[in-house]
Amino acid sequence: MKLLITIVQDQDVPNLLEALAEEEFGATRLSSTGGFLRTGNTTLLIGVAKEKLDQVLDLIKKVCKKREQAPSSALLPFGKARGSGLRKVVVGGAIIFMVEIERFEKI
Amino acid sequence: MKLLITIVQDQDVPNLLEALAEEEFGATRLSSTGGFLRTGNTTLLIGVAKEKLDQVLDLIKKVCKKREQAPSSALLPFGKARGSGLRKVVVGGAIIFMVEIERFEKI
Amino acid sequence: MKLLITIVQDQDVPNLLEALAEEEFGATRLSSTGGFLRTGNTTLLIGVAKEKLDQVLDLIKKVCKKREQAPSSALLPFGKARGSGLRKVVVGGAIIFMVEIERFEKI
Ligand SMILES: Nc1ncnc2c1ncn2[C@@H]1O[C@@H]2COP(=O)(O)O[C@H]3[C@@H](O)[C@H](n4cnc5c(N)ncnc54)O[C@@H]3COP(=O)(O)O[C@H]2[C@H]1O
Ligand SMILES: Nc1ncnc2c1ncn2[C@@H]1O[C@@H]2COP(=O)(O)O[C@H]3[C@@H](O)[C@H](n4cnc5c(N)ncnc54)O[C@@H]3COP(=O)(O)O[C@H]2[C@H]1O
Ligand SMILES: Nc1ncnc2c1ncn2[C@@H]1O[C@@H]2COP(=O)(O)O[C@H]3[C@@H](O)[C@H](n4cnc5c(N)ncnc54)O[C@@H]3COP(=O)(O)O[C@H]2[C@H]1O
Repeated sequence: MKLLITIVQDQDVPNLLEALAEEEFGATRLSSTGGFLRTGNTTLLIGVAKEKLDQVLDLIKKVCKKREQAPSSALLPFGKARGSGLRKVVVGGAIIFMVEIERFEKI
Repeated sequence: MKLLITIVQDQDVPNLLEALAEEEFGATRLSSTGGFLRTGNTTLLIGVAKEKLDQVLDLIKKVCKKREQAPSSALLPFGKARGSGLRKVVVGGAIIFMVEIERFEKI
Repeated sequence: MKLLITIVQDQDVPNLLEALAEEEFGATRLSSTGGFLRTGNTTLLIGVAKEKLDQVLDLIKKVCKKREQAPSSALLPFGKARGSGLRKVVVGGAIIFMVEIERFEKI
């Protein structure tokens, strides 16, 4: 089994959860914040059997889109210090960290 | 050392945290949401030495109970599409993903 | 690539995120709660290339400080049961669980 720690944009979450449930994939949603833009995003934990991995990755690729985003206004004083000012940046559709699950228990 | 990424129902969290602290196990609590029912649950991170693993698993089994739960009312429009309507489902006591910790640092 | 699951005190988070962004390290922030004191803290997910690991660990050591903290007042009834009463405890600068990332995808 693998655990996909998947960071996506909030706008894609309803469609992604719907698509995962329809294909019988389990998922847990955690609210999170991007370290750079300081805007809200979503971290999903998705435990998936090895042989279904490609199916889940294809599903995520289909649903999650790249977008331009502005930093959170809370960053205004920092914006200058970073030199990037408050320019928009392109935020990916999904960032996925895949980790090996040594043991899975359902109590 | 192993990291237990443990998803439990909110009702069991106070008793579980109390039991873990009494047996000197460390834990960190994250609020989360179930991907299917969209109702609130809790994700606990529990770092534990290999030789204490069975003790922690027994403790979780003792405290966390199976229950019937209805989907969040926010799902109403989806409920039909899933065919399951808004029937109650049985939610396990705990879902545990165990991951190997390569290195532990306490700064 | 390694994933650092890093638990720090809320007071250190703004400086830590600023320092990570300046050195081009990615990070995702999750709000969390300590299992023992039940006070708010922060869990950061930091995906980092193996050869940059020491640089990130040094950065965390520089920013995150040990402090004395009192348990959350919500614990009052438990406090007696723990025998520790509501004495202050020393909370570390950072707790870091390092996990091997088998595969990284940016969609
Ligand atoms: N130091 C820097 N200088 C210039 N531009 C920078 C930068 N750090 C990030 N960016 C840009 O800003 C976007 C949003 O980053 P944020 O940290 O808010 O939101 C991030 C963060 O929450 C997470 N993430 C990305 N890489 C990560 C890593 N190595 N570890 C943990 N989380 C990561 O995924 C979200 C989306 O990342 P994505 O790469 O698609 O998109 C990033 C990237 O295009
Ligand atoms: N592979 C996985 N990866 C990541 N997180 C996982 C996971 N499997 C379970 N979880 C987490 O654990 C919670 C309880 O799952 P359990 O399987 O006991 O209880 C489940 C299961 O009995 C049922 N269920 C889940 N998906 C279903 C589906 N596609 N069709 C029918 N029933 C489903 O609904 C209950 C509540 O599910 P919900 O998603 O709201 O809440 C889930 C989810 O947050
Ligand atoms: N093995 C583990 N697994 C998962 N998360 C872990 C962990 N060890 C530590 N953490 C996380 O890191 C925070 C700081 O832990 P630290 O050990 O520096 O500082 C701790 C420690 O000095 C003390 N402490 C914790 N458990 C104790 C116990 N059973 N008896 C006496 N003191 C305890 O209270 C401080 C705050 O603990 P709190 O739980 O509120 O907050 C903890 C918890 O959120």
